[in-house]
Amino acid sequence: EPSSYDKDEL
Amino acid sequence: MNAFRLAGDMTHLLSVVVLLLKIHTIKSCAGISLKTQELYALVFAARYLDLFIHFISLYNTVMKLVFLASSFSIVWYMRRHKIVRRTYDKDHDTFRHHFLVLPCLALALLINERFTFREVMWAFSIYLEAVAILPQLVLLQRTRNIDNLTGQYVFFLGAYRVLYILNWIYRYFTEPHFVHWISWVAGIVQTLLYADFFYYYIMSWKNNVKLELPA
Repeated sequence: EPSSYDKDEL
Repeated sequence: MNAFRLAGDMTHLLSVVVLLLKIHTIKSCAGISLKTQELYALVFAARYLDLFIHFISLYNTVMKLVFLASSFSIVWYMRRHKIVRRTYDKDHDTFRHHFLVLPCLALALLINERFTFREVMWAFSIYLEAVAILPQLVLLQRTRNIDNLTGQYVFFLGAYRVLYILNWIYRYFTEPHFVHWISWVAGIVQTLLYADFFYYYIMSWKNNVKLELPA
């Protein structure tokens, strides 16, 4: 899984 | 984190500060839609379900707590505070906001990044956020005297999404795997809803006249 999967935006 | 993202978060924060300033200091919520505020409280509650499960950064956690606490306290003020609630323009805030919730939930069940509870709730929050401003925009159209703080509140809220779009464009070119179509499409829709407001806001600022939206 790409790390962008972690939803780091608000 | 890039500059667009930070600027977006800061304008978002600023919009909340402006609104709390109006409510807490002036003890007035005139021109503010309770329906929109209730939708935002729901948006944050649905999106930040992972708050205590999934740690990203201190910044992230603090901001999430700020948005959750501020949105729920604004709803509390408008409903329960004995002075503030009297300034609420209930008669003009008539948008049937409940009818936005179900379609957004249905859409989230159909279109999501993964069919899990958290992911569906995340998509739901994104869709709902995109349309949550509608009751506020309708109320503004019906408000004869839009005060400066209310105008600034909506302006900062719209500016936040514009900056987020710039942030996504930046991330698209710098982070190869960063593609969240759901938030991009919803974010663009959300920004377009503000287009009309932005036009009149900038015109009123340029011509130095009071902000008024045509009915």
